[in-house]
Amino acid sequence: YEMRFVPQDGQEDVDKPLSSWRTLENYSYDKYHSMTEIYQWMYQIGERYTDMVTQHFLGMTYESRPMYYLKISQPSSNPKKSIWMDCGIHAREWIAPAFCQWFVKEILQNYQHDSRMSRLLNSLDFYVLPVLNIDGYIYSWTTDRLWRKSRSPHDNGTCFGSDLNRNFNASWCSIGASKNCQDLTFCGTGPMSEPETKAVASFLESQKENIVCFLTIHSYGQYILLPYGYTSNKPSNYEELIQVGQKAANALKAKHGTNYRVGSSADILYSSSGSSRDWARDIGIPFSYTFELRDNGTYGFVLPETQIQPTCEETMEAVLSILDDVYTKYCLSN
Amino acid sequence: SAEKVAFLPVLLFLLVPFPALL
Repeated sequence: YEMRFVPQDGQEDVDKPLSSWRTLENYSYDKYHSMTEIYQWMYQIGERYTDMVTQHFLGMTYESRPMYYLKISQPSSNPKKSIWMDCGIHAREWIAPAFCQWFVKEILQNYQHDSRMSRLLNSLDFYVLPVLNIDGYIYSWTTDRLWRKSRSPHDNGTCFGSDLNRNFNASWCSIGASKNCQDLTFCGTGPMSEPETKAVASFLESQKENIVCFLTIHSYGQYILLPYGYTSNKPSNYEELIQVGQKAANALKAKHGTNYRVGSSADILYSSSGSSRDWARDIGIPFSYTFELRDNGTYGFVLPETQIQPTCEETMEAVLSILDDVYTKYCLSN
Repeated sequence: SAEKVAFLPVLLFLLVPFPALL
């Protein structure tokens, strides 16, 4: 169901905006934004593009903050396939929410006169979750810039946070994850034990017949990762995933020269269980990718704001390349 | 400011070799 959320002054005492902006035209997409600003941005996007964008309630975080996603959909009587994109599952990876906002901005500013985007919008709906781990994101702004996990308490309140990208029901906590809450990869108390994970998983389950592409945006490392992380076995469409991913990496490189590697997480990065990417593929979403954005280790999670624009520009090229292939496979015949 | 970023962990992070947990 659809909800409208109007942020109230003082609602988040610890999360006031650093800068004042009144209209979308003044919004800086080359800056990092607090959660309050992102809430306001989502609301304004929905108000500005009433014919294309609706804001929907997804669930509540552990600390009782509402999670919203944006649905970008061009009115049409044709049946359409859908794309899911989430950002900010790991709190400290600030470039990810910046990219989700950039992506929405680019789509909405260009779909009317850019034939490529127009074609995609004619046949595909987009679900965009700009910040998945809202509690953690706010904590990374207020207290610990390098916080990664959610903020749920464990061990009688002596230990906080689950790694939401180890909490999905995909060979949960079998490899590359920890059952110790002190660890960065704490997988939670059970598969889907965290409210944020449950909210995302419930929605994707309900929409899985229509969703053909799942994209989750992370940093850093310059990777386009495909399933799996929990096994060295390959998904049935592995060759296709590699081909589409490599084409995306080529498009990305053509923009600013950044070299991304493409492969399964277990092959080119490390093994990990319980990731959303692996879970999405296991429930039948054919194209499932993790982007590890631009930095090569120079800045790590603390990517300077001067890097936001080139990062988003090149990532946009890669995402559009994947969407072109999704369109060709699922929409062209219609 | 309530939103002031905590700088100490940033400095500590820079001492950790790549790759970290992504």
